[in-house]
Amino acid sequence: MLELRLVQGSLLKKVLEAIKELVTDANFDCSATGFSLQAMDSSHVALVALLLRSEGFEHYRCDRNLSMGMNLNNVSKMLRCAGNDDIITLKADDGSDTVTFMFESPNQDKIADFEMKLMDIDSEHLGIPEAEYHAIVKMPSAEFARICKDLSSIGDTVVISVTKEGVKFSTRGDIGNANIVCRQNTTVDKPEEATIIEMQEPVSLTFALRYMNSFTKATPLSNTVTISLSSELPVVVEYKVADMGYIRFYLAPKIED
Amino acid sequence: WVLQKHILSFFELE
Repeated sequence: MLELRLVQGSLLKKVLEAIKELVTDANFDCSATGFSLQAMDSSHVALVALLLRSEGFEHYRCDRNLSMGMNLNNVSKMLRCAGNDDIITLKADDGSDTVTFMFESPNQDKIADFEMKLMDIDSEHLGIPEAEYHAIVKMPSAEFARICKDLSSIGDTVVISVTKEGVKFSTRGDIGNANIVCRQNTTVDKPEEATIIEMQEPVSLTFALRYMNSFTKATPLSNTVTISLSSELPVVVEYKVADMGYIRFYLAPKIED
Repeated sequence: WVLQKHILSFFELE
């Protein structure tokens, strides 16, 4: 028996909008720790890892570990039927091949349930070790989204370079090239408007802008984004999901050969 | 010539 009640149902709506472009089908795993997902995009270039910790739910019942295969486009269709202020409850019986999404309006005057068929998905689970990153950049998520969008009108790839001067996003294409430098800036009115750069050593990596733009679909989830870079590893683009978890996007770099 | 690396070349299957 599985029953997860999320008072801030809009978070789940935003999570689906954030990942459905990148991943088509995925297994949602439910355990005592929380509700999680790990999936690669179809090209196996990017990976998304979602965790919504059990403590973040108003009610969390998961009698035994359960993996539910879902088509994310179909989940998104279901969740779009929930109001932004609705409380969302996920329910599944042991051995059932369906999951039920229950939507309750805040004043309890409307209750809807949508039952969706589950699917069998063969998914590969990757071990992601804890890593030391050469540079970690925390910046406003809207600013990062703007930069990715602007650069993708010029080129297909972005070079992200972190030095003591700041973080530089560069691209080049047929019509020309572009460089955007963001310097550390902590003298702002609100902490979420700050750009904070922690650098152990300079790093410069090249990534496909198409994927970066896809990651920025998570922007409505969080005012800030954290970009962790290491010359030996995929970049991690992380958006917090309120105080209950995160979405982490991993993207393999392009390497000059 | 730029090569797009594969995520599986960094992380191992569990």
